[in-house]
Amino acid sequence: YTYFPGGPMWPPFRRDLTYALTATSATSIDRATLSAVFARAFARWSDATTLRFAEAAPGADADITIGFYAGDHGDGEGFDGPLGTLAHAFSPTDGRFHLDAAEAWTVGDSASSSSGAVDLESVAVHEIGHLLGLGHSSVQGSIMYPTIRTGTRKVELETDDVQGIQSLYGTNPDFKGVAPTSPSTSSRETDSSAAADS
Amino acid sequence: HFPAGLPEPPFPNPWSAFQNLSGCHMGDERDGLARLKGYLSHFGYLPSAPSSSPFTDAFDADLEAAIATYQRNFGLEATGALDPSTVTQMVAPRCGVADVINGTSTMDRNSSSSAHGRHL
Repeated sequence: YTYFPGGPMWPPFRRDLTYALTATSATSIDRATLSAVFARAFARWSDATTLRFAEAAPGADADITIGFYAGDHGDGEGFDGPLGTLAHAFSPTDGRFHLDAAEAWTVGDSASSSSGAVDLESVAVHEIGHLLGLGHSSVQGSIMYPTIRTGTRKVELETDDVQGIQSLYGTNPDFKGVAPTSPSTSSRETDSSAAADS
Repeated sequence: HFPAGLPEPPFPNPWSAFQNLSGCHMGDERDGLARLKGYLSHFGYLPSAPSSSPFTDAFDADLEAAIATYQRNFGLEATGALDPSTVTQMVAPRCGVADVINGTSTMDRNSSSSAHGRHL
């Protein structure tokens, strides 16, 4: 695990953070599904740490804003269409999390059924790591590894991710630890069509 | 995993043209290397090109060093050349956050906590 240069993090008096889905008109995924996906993604980080997350009420100011955008969208980091760059997020305490609206985003089990599909929850878990202060990890298999194969679902924190986030924010006393994974059949990797591996 | 040897899947990838650069090394000049330099610049491995002097298609020492850093970050053999495994890694869909910020590799735990830089 790594941190951004300077080690930015949310200050100790901000352990209850809110997030808002602010720009969702560019995706066909319905609002209720999006809420459920991001709630699960945030919960994976709060399970391991002292941080807690809640979706903000409509119209309320939120610490973290999440939206889908196409092409240039005003932050100097324009998206490039299907595949390529999938999403980006800013380090603490900026709170912006942008997803490329041009991707074939899928939710849950549908991730493995479509060529070029990208699992939304997998990318959400990764970008939340950035929002909390983690940089990219060179540990293949970690959530914070920079690349993801199409048709792949990778949502569970690995030891490397847990150590990184707990070093920043402490440990949730109820955290059960990282679930062991089978080396031969992993539910985390259900790849069917990796463009990267062609 | 997509089986090796089969043609590219029929969906667009903005970086798929990099596969034509497989095998390039120091001293080569090949159409598309300028775009690859842009990719490496975007993720922090090369400084941005000034508008007065855009990237060229020459495989120079700076590109070789940038590729070697990329290879180290992704657990590949740090040859500095565009071997097939490096190109395969480069065309993979990925997060847009840079791996190297202000010359400091955020993927190198020994150096990532000491420098200050842009937040994205």
